[in-house]
Amino acid sequence: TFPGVPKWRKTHLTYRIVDYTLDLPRDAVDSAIEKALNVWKEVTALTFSRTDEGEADIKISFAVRDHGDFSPFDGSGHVLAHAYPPGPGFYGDIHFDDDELWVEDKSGTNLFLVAAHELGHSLGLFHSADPRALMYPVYNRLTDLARFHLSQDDVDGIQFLYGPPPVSPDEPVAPTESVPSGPETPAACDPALSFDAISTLRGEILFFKDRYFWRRSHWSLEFEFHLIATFWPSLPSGLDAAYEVTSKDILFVFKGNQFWAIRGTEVQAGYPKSIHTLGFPATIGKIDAAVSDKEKKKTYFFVGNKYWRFDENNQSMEQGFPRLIADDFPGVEPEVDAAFQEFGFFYFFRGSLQFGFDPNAKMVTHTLKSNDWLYC
Amino acid sequence: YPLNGAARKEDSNMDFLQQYLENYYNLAKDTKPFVRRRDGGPVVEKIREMQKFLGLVVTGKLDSDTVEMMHKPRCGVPDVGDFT
Repeated sequence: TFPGVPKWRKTHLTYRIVDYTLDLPRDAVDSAIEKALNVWKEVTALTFSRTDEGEADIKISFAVRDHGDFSPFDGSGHVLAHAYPPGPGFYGDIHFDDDELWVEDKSGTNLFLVAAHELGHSLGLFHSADPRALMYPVYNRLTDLARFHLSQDDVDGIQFLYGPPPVSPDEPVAPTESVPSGPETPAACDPALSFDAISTLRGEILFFKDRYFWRRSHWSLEFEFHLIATFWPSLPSGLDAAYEVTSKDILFVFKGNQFWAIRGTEVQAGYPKSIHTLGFPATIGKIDAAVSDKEKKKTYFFVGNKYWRFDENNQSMEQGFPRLIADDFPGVEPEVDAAFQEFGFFYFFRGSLQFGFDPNAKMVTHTLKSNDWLYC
Repeated sequence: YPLNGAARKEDSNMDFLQQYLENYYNLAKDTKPFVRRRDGGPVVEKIREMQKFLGLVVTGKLDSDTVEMMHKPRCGVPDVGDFT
């Protein structure tokens, strides 16, 4: 919060769009502001109504350079906008720098993202030091707009000021459950934890989940937890599959019908590519998991209850596939979420369970919780 | 000529740093001149504060990661203190 913890003493607030940028149609500006208001409305008891004239709690305007508040804008780039904490007069107001190119997508500065951030200030939130938070001060042009959500830090902050949203009398809530407080960071030792994708990378093992991954090294009993975007800003979240080709020092990651090749922190030029360039039929829209047999230079791709085998030497999908997973990997669940190879074993993950498969004995030799690798 | 160019770039970086710290980290405006100081003066402390806040490696120095972060588009509201 701001120094002194200023907040609105009411839960219904008015807003007014005083003027518009010429970068966007008016209805696009209206829509971006409404969407940004909803971000905060969804997690609090706050409600908003629009007024088109006179005083409003939150007045929204576009301006350039000196605009009468002793905080001049600086032309294109750097400062995008600013806003004032709750209070009378200019307090609560939002000013956007109209020297920016305001857009609805990511081709310029996304108005919705900046508006949602500035509204946080208008409601009483100060900057957050959490890079995952909407209230982090630096604009993140890589934010996935389709999957945008507040961080737990944002939710905790705004609910500290205004409380959670009221529970509808029609909505059953188990007495022992707290009111949902928004999207949460996955917990390593959550007994229900499942993984999106798993791969080795340069001697470490990466466990991907939503926007995050755990990084486990052989040389340390500690494991690290990071945002995917911290290392690979252009990658999407919620990956489907990942595998490493150690001989090429490349990590391949998959999401939907696309895949990326990564060396270290560098996404390789020419990617993403379509998964169909690997030889999948056009009916396949995504893969569930992938694992590379490092010695045999074969990569296994799992889709539903079937799998394909790719020859890394020939760079082609092998004949005779797909085959049923159950036929060649007996004991493994009919479908898998993630897989990787380590210590000569294939490890297949499904939900909160993992199956250690010995390829020589062609059998599952041990079944453990998925997060056993995270010392849980 | 190249040496002068390099010096100018460094001065420009330092001016930008000073302004950034004044705007967003509540650096007192009478702290100048600071760029030649190599001790743990208020500017170094402010750099450290900024690096910690922005999730950078805390070195107290104007390293490339810090400069890159400072040049990214951002909100004009200070990270520390209030509007100056």
